[in-house]
Amino acid sequence: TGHQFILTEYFCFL
Amino acid sequence: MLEARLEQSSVLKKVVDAIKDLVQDCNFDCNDSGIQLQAMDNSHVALVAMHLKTEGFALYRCDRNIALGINLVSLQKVLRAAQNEDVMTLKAEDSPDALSLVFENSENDRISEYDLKLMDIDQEHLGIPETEYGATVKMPSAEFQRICRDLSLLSESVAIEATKEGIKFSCTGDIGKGAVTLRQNPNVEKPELGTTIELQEPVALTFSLKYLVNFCKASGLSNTVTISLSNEVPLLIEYEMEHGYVRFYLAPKIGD
Repeated sequence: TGHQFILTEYFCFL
Repeated sequence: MLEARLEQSSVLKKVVDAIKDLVQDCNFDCNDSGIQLQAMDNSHVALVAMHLKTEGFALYRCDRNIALGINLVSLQKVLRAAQNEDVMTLKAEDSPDALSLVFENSENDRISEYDLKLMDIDQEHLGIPETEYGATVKMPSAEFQRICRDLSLLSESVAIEATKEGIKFSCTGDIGKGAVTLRQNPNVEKPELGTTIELQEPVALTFSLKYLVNFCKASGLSNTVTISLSNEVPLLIEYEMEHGYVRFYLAPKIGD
């Protein structure tokens, strides 16, 4: 149910 | 070189128990602030960040930054040999291929020595910005665990809504639906049993229960858990220890 976002859509690699 | 002594082995045992089902291989980054770890799960949906601060160690020495590449399943096998009350000493050279672990009982008449092979892990770190969250809820960790487990039997996802009325966890599944609402209820005598809600703005988000149930394996680290939510950003769940923390971040789900 629903689309699962991933963290790299919010946080950038250092 | 690294030399770090914990008065109680249970601290590291609990941390590894809390994260081993989320990540398999990760670097324990040792520096003059203590031992830190940041790792994402394979699907890049969840992230764990851990910090054991130097103040939490009976002895701590780390001359230069050392990354200990550890397979957590292997580490857990070695940690099984430590009793919870044992004093644990971790030792590693500057460019180590093994981590030495020594467990000593409180009577000082048993010394167990283990070596754990290390691995080279090319791990990228994510920059996590300081966030002013719309809602911050502090509640007993056991209660949060119970809610996640109960709702996970009905559905894959939970909607979390924070309003001035309280925080509501709700889900809908094939067999029916369920909801738990917690109202602010500070406990003056036992703050760890109370629920406090700081609300800047109403928040409504949906998350995968599979991950939340997984995070709750950290409940043994702290009597309380802090849940921080803002619309359209990952959830932060923090288990604070006396000298450190384990934090989990989880990306939201959108739509049906």
